Amino acid sequence: SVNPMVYEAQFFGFTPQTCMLRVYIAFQDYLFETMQVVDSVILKKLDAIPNCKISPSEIRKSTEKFLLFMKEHFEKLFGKMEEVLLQLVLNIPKNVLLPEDKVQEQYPYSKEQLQALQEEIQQLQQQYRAEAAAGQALRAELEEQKAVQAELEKILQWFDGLDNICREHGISNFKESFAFLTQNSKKLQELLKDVEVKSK
Amino acid sequence: FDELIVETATKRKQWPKKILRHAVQTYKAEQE
Amino acid sequence: GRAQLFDTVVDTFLQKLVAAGSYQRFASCYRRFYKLQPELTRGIYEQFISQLQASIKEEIQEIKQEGNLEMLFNSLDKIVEEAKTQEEPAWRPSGVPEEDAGSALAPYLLKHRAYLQRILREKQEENRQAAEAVLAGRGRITELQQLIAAHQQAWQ
Repeated sequence: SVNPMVYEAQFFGFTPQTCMLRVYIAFQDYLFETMQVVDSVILKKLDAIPNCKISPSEIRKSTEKFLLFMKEHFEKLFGKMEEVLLQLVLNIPKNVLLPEDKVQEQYPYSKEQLQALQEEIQQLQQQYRAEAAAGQALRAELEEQKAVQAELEKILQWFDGLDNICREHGISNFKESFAFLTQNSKKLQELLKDVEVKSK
Repeated sequence: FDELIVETATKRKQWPKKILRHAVQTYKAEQE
Repeated sequence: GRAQLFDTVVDTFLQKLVAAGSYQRFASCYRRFYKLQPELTRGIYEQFISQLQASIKEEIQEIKQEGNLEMLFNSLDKIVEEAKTQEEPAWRPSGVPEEDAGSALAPYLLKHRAYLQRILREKQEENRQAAEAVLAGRGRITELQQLIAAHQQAWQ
C-alpha cells in the first residue's frame, strides 16, 4: 500500500516521493550523459589511431556493459538512499504536529461539540435579542412614566395652588369657610328678601 | 495521484485560515 | 539536522556509486581499448568520474534551491525539536475537511460565545435596574394618583 505522505506534502508543498523521483531522474540522466561522453570520446580517439582493429560497435558494447553494471549499482544505492531520506529527512515523525494544525490540539472539538457550541451561540443571540427588546420596552415605559408623572405633578401643583390661594386669603379650612360662606350667602339672601318685602 | 495529494495537502494548509478570516469577519459584524 | 543528513546521504550515495564504477571495472569493460591506450583510458575514466560527480553535485544544489529544501529542513528540525516532549502520536487530518476546519473555528466560536455571554449579562443587569426603576415609577404614579384622588375627594 502506498503511503501518500500527505502530511509531509502539506509541509513541503510537494510529496517526498516526487522529490526523490526528481533526484532519481536527474542522477540517471547524468549517468547516461557522461557515459555517452565517454563513448564518443573513445570513438574519437580511435579515429585518431591509424589502422586500429577496434570497431565502434565493440566500443558501443563495452559502454553498454559498463553502463549496465553502473545502472544496477545505481538502482541499489539509490533505493537505499531513498529509504533513508524518506525515513529520516523527508518525513514528519508521528508525534509532530505542524504549526498550522496546533489549533487541533488545543481545541479537539468533535462535530457534535461544535454543533452544541453553535447552538449555544444561537441561543445566546436569541436571549440577547429578547433582553434588548425588553430593555427597549422598559425604557419606553420609563419615558411614558416621566410624562405621566409630570402631568400628575402638574395637577398636584394645581391643587397646591388652590390651597395656597385659600391660605393667602386667610382661609385656613376651606370646608368650614365654605360652609360659613354658604350660611352667609343664605343669610344675605334672606336679608335681601326681607329688604325687598319691606321696601314693597 | 501526486498532484491530487499536493492539492489536498495545500487546501488543508491554506483553507482553514481562509475560512477563519470569513468567520471572524462574520462574528465581528454580528458583534457590531 | 535534516539538511546535514541530506547532504551526507547524497554524498555517500555518490561515493558508493563511484566506488562501484571502479577503474578496474571500467578497464575490464573497455579491455582492448585499455590494452591499446592505458593512459588514455585512465584519463577518460578520471574525466568520467569527475564529470559525473560535478553534475550530480550541481544538480543536488539546484534541487535544493528549487525546493527551498535547506530552509524547509531547518524549520522542520525546529518543529520536531519543539515536539520532543510529545510522546503520543499527534493529530492528523481526519479526511473530513469540515470536521478539521471546524476545530480551527473553535477558538473564535468560544470567543464569540464569551462575548455574547458578557453582553447578555450586562444587558440583563441593565434591564434589572430599568425594571426596578419602572416598578418604582409605577409606585410613584399610583401614589400621585392617590394624592390627587384624595385632594379631589376633599374638594368634592
